[in-house]
Amino acid sequence: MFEARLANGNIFKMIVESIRELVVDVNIDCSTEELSIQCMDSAHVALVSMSLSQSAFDHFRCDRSLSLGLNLPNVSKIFKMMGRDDTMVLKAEDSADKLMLMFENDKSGTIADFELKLMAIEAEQLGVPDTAYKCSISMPSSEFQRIVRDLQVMGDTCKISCTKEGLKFSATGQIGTGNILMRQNVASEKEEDHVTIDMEEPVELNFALRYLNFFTKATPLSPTVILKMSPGLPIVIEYPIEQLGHVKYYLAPKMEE
Amino acid sequence: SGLQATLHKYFGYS
Repeated sequence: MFEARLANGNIFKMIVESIRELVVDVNIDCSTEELSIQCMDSAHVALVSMSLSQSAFDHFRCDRSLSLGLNLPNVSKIFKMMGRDDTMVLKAEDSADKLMLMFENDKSGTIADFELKLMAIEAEQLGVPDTAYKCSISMPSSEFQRIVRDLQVMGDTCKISCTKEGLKFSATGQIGTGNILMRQNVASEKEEDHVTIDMEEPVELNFALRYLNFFTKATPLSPTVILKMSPGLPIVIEYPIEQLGHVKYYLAPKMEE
Repeated sequence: SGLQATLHKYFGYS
C-alpha cells in the first residue's frame, strides 16, 4: 500500500507543470524515502531528475517500492481541478494498476477524488555519475528565465561561458548577436537576489535555447536556480524545492561545427 | 548551429 498526504498540494502540481512538456509518460518511483522521477525527453538530449522527500509529506506510507506509470499531460489536467490551498492525497495498492488522487479543501470541506489508470512504462535508468563541476553558479531563477526568454529572440543556441569576468550568455542569429553578462553579486540584502559564481576553471559550452526554455517552467518552484558546468559535459540546472527535494535538468551540449 | 549530442555520450545505463 502506498499512501502520501501533502498539505501544500500545490508543490506537486508545480512539479508536474515543470516537467510535463519535456517528458510525457513517466514512472513516479515511490520508495520509503522519497518520490522520484528520472526520465529523458524523447530525443534523449535532456534528462529530468526529480526528488521529493518523504519529509515533505504529513503522512507517507510506502510498504513496497512502486513505480507509478503516468501520462503527465493527463495528470496535469486533473491538477487543474485542485484548489490552490488544497491538501493532496495519493494512494495506490501494491498491485498498482490505478492511482487515486484526492484534493481536500479544509475551508469548504469539499473532497474531490480521481482515479487514474496506471501505465506500464519501460524506462531504462541512466547512471548519472557524481561530478565535481568546475563552475557552479547560483542566481535568481526569474533572472535566468528572463535571460533565456530574451535570448531566444536572437537565435536558437546559447553560449554560456563562465570566466573570472562573470557569467556570460550569448546568442547569435540572423538579426545579430546578444550578450548578457552577470557578475557576482552578494551585496544586495535580499538573499534571493544574490548571484554567486564559484569558478575553479573557465568553462564555455553551447546549449539549445529550446530546452533551456523548457527548464524555466520550474521557476515557480524556487526563487533561485543553480547551474553547474564542466568542460565537455552536460550542464545541470537545479531548482531546489526548499529542503524537501529538487527538480534537476541535465542537458547535453551542442558541439561547435 | 552546431551538432546536438545526446546524453548517451555521457551517461551509461545503470
